[in-house]
Amino acid sequence: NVEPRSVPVFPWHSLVPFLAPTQSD
Amino acid sequence: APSSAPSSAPSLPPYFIKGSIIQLADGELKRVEDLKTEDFIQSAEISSELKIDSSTVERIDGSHTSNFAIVQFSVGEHRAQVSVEVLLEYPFFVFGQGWSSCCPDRTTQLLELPCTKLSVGDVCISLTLKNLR
Repeated sequence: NVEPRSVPVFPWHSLVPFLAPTQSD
Repeated sequence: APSSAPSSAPSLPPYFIKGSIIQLADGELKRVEDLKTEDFIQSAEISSELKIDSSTVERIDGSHTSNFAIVQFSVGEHRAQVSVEVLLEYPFFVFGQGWSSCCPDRTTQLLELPCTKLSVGDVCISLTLKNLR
């Protein structure tokens, strides 16, 4: 028996580094 | 038993491997190697919390002996200075160009992800939080 493998789906934003600029005020 | 596994072999996230399925904000599915600048921009426009910022590469310090590079960015309109330490093969998405890393040969070898050389002056896609009122 061959079980269907679930293919992982990743959200688009996980590919982008989260670079939060520091707020000066 | 204490884990004594060497920590010198960190792995990249699985979603950078060629063929990985990425879901855009509108639900569309694309392979990671097929993503375009517009996909990120349009997804951010739909998002209620995230916005795209431009991060310009100002400096890259790296060595093949450590496998790591420190990339210094100038982020957003305020040009805030942000440094990140990443694996040499870690891919960033450059506006209008696509995936780029400090060592594209390693990226292609390890991930099979088509990649160009990340250089000073490149403008990468990054995210910040939208100002919520």
